[in-house]
Amino acid sequence: IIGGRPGNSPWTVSIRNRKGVHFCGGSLVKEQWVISTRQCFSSCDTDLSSYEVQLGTLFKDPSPSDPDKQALPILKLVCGPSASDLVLLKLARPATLNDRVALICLPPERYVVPENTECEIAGWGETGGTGNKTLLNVAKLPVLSNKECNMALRGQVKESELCTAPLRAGVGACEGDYGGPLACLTHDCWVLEGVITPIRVCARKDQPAVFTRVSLYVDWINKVMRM
Amino acid sequence: QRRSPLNDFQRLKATQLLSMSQQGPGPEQEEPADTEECARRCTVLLDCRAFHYNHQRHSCQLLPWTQHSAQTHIQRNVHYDLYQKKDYMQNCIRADGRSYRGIQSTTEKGKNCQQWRLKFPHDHRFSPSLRNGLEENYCRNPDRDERGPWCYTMDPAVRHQSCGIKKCEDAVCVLCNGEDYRGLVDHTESGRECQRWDLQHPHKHPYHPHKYPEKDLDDNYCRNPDSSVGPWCYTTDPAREREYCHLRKCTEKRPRLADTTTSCFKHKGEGYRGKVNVTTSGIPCQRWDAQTPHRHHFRPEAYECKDLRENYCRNPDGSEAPWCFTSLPSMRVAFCFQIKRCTDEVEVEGCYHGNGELYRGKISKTRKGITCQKWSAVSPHTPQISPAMFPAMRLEENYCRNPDNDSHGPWCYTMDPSTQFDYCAIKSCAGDKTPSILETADNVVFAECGKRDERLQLKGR
Repeated sequence: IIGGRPGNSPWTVSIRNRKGVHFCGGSLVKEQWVISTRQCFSSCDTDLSSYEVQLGTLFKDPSPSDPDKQALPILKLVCGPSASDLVLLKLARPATLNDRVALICLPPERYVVPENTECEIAGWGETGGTGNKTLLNVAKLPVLSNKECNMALRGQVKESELCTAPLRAGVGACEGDYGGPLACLTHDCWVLEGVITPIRVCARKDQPAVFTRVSLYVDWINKVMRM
Repeated sequence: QRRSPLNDFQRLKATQLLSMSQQGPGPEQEEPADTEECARRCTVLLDCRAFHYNHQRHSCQLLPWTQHSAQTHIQRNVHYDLYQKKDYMQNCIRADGRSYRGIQSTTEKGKNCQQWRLKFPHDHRFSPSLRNGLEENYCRNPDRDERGPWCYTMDPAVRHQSCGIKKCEDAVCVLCNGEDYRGLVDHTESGRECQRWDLQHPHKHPYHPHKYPEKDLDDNYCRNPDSSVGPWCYTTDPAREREYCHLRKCTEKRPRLADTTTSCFKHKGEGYRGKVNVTTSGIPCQRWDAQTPHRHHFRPEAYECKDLRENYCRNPDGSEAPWCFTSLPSMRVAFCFQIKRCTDEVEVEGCYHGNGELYRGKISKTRKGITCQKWSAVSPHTPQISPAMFPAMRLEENYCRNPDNDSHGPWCYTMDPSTQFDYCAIKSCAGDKTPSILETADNVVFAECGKRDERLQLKGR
């Protein structure tokens, strides 16, 4: 995260490859389910044995004896509807919820986040010299309407995408944050409104950032978890 | 001192060896033992050729035969691992091959070997014993012939002939960086013996065979699981962690990679050969042939098959996607996730209106081309939606339908046991517009989720 600060985001998870190296983020939407982005995974039926999800710790590379750390193997990957670029990861066992591990709410189906809603992104990705690169960093971003976003991005934003407003100082997601949450505060609850997708430039000044709009895929998420 | 007795054995996981005619194996040894103790017991017995290790009882059963013995067969049994002495299993030799106990019985010129116990057509002085392994008419080297195992031939005109069994280091050559090497060399270039991949001593390491099933980290053979310059292994010498193995380079032309792409990448992008040369966030990549700002071992000349040209994004090490060293000193590597993944979806046929809840066509495959399961079937998946529950939906055969009005279109249960359901290879009809979501507003209610202790946000650790 560029322009963020070390912070607490108990639903943000680190996805680790077989060498234990963090490569993408994700969000805990149910004790045994994490949502992330398709671009982080080689295929929809890839062998994820020995990949794991790490949660409960603020450290990018916690010590093996970190009492808060939970490391849960990934059991299964399910690809989302074609245009969504989302994936659901089923964990080998449920995460234990506590002060440092919490579920994030899913929005109502087809819910549109009002403009200026306060949101935040979180991740263990590149910091560009800001924040603290050994810790989870969090940055605040306000929602921008699709109409205004389209004016800035020449009509390229789809309904299935969600924008945040450009800030003067560069704030945004970067390498290693992809798949992580855009969490917005609604009625005192944090809701997963967007998923960070790979973008060409980290925290480009005066340009909106674009996320996958989760509310369009809530029916799919619930169906996968139910079935 | 740190050599494991298991080094003399090849392991077959979840396997039991059964003999149909020979006298039964010894009883399972009741005394709990670990695999190394079992190997030690088998090694000292001349008539022990293999052993089962029973994971439930932590005990072993010594066996006087191997899977190459007559009238034996192997079967899957998750409770057992089968360890067989390498000398009996390998079809290549080490040094002069005096320990070779394989079952080749023809010479290099194709002549059949004479039984060692017979003196005809050629009389000779060798008497079979358990120690010299002169059994049947198998090639052996009882006199330490430097040309390796040999035998007397059934041709009266040719008394004996070498069997031409190759040395293990020559039997399989190395292509590219040897990531596909599956040969049987178990010593390093300095002659040190390799440590088994399934052991963590003398060197602790991350390459557990079960974590890397596609790398075939068998026994203690040289392998290249980490995209090094060539096959290597951890050594049994506590003072030397790992070393490369001396193997023959293939002289034949390297095969063309089948899955090369230029505008998108497939799987992990190891075959990506396009010209994108910036990271996802737009940082220019460092040239592969440069060592600044980042020093690295991915020199183009050492990785001839990886196409490390210019500063293009590549995946020479099996990472998650094409990547590069960046030109920023503070950022060593970064993925090039902005390169699109090649679509793995099949061509669609037909279209549906709305959500496709009225679709009554006969398409019966998913977007990935997997055949749909019949709605009335109960395997490979037990459906939660059946024709009886939705008679109006006409859930016939295995045709794509949308009985639950899924907003992403018609779907089906699939015949792939690992994919319960998926969307079908049908597209939304052109001009069929779904209502925009951007004008509606919902009343929002949430339950337990989305709460966090805000004090932690402020509290340092």
